[in-house]
Amino acid sequence: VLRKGAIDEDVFEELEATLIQADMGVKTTHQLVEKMRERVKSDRLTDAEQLYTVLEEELVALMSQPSTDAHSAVQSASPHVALVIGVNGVGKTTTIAKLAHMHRLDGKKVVVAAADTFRAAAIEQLEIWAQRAGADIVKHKSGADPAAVAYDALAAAIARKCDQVIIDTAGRLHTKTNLMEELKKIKRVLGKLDPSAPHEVLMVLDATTGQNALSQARLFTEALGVTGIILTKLDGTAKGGIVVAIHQEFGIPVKFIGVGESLDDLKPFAPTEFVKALFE
Amino acid sequence: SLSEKLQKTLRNLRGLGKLSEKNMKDGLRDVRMALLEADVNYKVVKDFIGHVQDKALGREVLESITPGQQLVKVVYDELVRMMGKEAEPLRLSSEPPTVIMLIGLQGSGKTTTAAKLARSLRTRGHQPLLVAADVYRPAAVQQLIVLSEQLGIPAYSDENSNDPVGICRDSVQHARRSNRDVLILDTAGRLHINDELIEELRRIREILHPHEVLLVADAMTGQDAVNVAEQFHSRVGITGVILTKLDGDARGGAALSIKSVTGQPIKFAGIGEKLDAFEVFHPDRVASRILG
Ligand SMILES: Nc1nc2c(ncn2[C@@H]2O[C@H](COP(=O)(O)OP(=O)(O)OP(=O)(O)O)[C@@H](O)[C@H]2O)c(=O)[nH]1
Ligand SMILES: Nc1nc2c(ncn2[C@@H]2O[C@H](COP(=O)(O)OP(=O)(O)OP(=O)(O)O)[C@@H](O)[C@H]2O)c(=O)[nH]1
Ligand SMILES: [Mg+2]
Ligand SMILES: [Mg+2]
Repeated sequence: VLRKGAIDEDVFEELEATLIQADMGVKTTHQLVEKMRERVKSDRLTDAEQLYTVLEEELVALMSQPSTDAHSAVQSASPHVALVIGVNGVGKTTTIAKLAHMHRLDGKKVVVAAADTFRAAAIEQLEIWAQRAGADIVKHKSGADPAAVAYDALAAAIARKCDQVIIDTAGRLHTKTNLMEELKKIKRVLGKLDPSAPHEVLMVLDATTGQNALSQARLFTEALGVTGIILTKLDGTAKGGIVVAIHQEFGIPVKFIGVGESLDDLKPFAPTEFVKALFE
Repeated sequence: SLSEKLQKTLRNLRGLGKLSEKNMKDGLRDVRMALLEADVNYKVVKDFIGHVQDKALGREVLESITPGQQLVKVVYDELVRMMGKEAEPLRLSSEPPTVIMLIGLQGSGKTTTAAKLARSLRTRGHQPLLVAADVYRPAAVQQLIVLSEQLGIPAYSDENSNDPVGICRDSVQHARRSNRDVLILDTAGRLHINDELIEELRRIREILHPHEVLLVADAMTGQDAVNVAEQFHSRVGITGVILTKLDGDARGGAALSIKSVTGQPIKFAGIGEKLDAFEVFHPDRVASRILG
């Protein structure tokens, strides 16, 4: 990255190339580049290094904004219920294992719900992970109603006085109306046991995804109200810059990042580290 | 859509002589934005616009259609040409078993696609054998076995082995003994930058000499598609691509990025979760999608 020397048109072109290639998208990139042109004038910046420092500060501030949901009230709910959703193959099941593991390290009791009753060996996959993470699992037969599994999992967690319920759902494209209805039904059914549940609706997003992530965020949040994003596969070469565009447009914060395929490969989202990595 | 945008941008050019660098400049900027929004890689877009400009330059601005329509036609034709005008068939060996190896990033759809491919081959009179070579992902072998049972197509696995290379090697003997003429190897998802796992693929390739090594890639992949495709191709060597999840609303610009950086044909498209949601890749359909 062109970080030294005078600020000329080449620097802005390099900046645009970097942001676009980080999957920030045309709209967000143009907004940021325009903002930087203004800052060069208003702050009288003379060196490209200064420009990048200003931009990094701007991005960190953007990504650090707290979300609009009543976060603290929701955290104290017991059991705390997290509904995990997302399109096919992004890492939902593996991420749930990591979340369960994280809660277990805090000494919490965790129930995972095998509400993906559709995909081949989905229940078996979660069973193995639950065992490794030390979580209880509630499951029905393959083909069962996902809402019934979710309901039973919450009921069991209440009866066993567990701290966390994490619900695994089948991957689905956000454009499939009937599958989105299935998610809404899960949410409604949880509300019967606890009107405040689910306390979190976590959308799992693959860092290699491009602009389609905006459509995913839009439709999942319209259907259910997404409270946070978990950005997976950041151990690859993709930058995941689309979360900046998602934050701009929908105000949805990134809560965690996935950096590998093992139980401890989950980290809380750190805006400064994330922004630094964008420019590496 | 790009057509509508270009109609506006170039409306003053109608019947105004030839398309020149100057009068096309704004139109080309619209095309560039549309391609970037469609997830075509930044550098690929740069090259592509260069090609379009060369093709369009000097053309008479016809009276019969608008300059916008004319430019869209050049872009569309160039997209289709670059993504491989006609479908390229699967390479089958004259000495069975044909070996087809599926590789790619985690979650791209390899296991599901392996089953779809097996089903499609059986429809065309072949006797495929699915090989469960993913020993890492929990219940991955089980996933392939369940799919194979749904189809009534045999699957080879070895629950006592944690060596994917050995499993693949042994599957060849098994195919011969049971008269299966096509082997479909389902491998574990891996990062293009994981040296150890890339080396594992190279070893499988060395021992089995697959007739096809197909990169299974997600249609919603963004700018990173070039890095992934470039690495898998230079380090393992691919002979073709299968683009999955085209049943969503991703514009699919990754198709152009992958084709342009590897030069290998996109052979098939995954268009759903069911095992019959599989078809030959149509570059013209993806070209229209990319243009929006
Ligand atoms: N490298 C890497 N791989 C990951 C990460 N998270 C998940 N994976 C892998 O991605 C693949 C898909 O993960 P799953 O957990 O099955 O994804 P899913 O969203 O539940 O998939 P469906 O239920 O089929 O929609 C697996 O091979 C995981 O090991 C991550 O952070 N990094
Ligand atoms: N909608 C849709 N979903 C698909 C398509 N192909 C695969 N899937 C889904 O994508 C998810 C991941 O598919 P898998 O076959 O497990 O992917 P994989 O590449 O084998 O994953 P790893 O082995 O973990 O790397 C599953 O939920 C599949 O049902 C497709 O064409 N369309
Ligand atoms: Mg899953
Ligand atoms: Mg697989």
